[in-house]
Amino acid sequence: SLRCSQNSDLCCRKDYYVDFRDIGWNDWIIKPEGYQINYCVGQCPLHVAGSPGMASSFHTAVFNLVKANNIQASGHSCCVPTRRRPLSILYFDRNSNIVKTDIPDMIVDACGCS
Amino acid sequence: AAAEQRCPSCPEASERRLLEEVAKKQLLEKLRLRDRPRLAHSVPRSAVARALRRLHRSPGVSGEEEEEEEQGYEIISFAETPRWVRDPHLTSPSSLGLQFQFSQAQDRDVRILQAQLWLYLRVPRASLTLRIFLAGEAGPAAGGNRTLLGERRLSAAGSGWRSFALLPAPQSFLGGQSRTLRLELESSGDGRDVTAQVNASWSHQPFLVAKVKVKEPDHRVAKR
Repeated sequence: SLRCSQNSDLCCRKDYYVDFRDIGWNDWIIKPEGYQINYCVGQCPLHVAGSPGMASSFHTAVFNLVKANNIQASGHSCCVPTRRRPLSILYFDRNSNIVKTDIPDMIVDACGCS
Repeated sequence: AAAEQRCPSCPEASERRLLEEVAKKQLLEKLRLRDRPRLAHSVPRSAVARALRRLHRSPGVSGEEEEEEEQGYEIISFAETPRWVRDPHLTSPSSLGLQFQFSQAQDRDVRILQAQLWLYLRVPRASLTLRIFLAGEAGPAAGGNRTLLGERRLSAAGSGWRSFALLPAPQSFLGGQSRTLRLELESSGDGRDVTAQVNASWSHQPFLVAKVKVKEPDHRVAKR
């Protein structure tokens, strides 16, 4: 759930806003004007495996297993979305009907290490 | 954008283009559209604003059990140019035909939870009873079989937008292949026919507000 910054290559959330005018889709998408196409990027070294951006019981459990079994970095822990939210959208379909729907899990809110 | 103008081949510019392509692909995939819609005809902004105001006013879908694999949609459909008596679907000379075109994807189960018709009516001094039918199929074979969807007696004289709940929600028009809903309006009251009471002009197009649930084909759970 940490936003990416210049001075760290650890797993973080990269924010990016796409404005529908920039891609020429504002003629058929009525609302919103754009949306956050955030994504997760960064390293997940062993000592942070299982941490969704901050220490948590899952992380402690993983870390203890690693210590107890002296597991080398055979497997990989990946930087993945740990919390996402829906995008409410209002648009014209090809018959000029207005359609309103919520697209689930569309926006990445937080990232963490698997 | 400024950076992009200065140096189109810089990493920021190419990352920006890549993300915009990803955003387009993600949106079309989540909306289950093959390509972005090319609008058949534009809708006046005032009609959009008026319809959206009513969309917020229409009651939410209460008590509808949430099935997680169903996606909920609210659709506002504006009537195509009203058909007068020439329309073969109409069974009585003084009725008004309204046609709505839906473009729900063919391969998915669509359930209509609610449907409301909004009309701009001029109610004469005397009372007016309006009946709304689901028009039958066209042509001589049809025999004018139509289904009553709504009937209401309006006594408050004056002009304004009125809504009519269509019950039972006309499930059939989304089940078939045509995706076209044809309604037939008839009025009785002060003797003038319904075309004198309904303002179906471009600025006051009748519109339909429907709440639907769409079940995805790959989510069809075998009922055990």
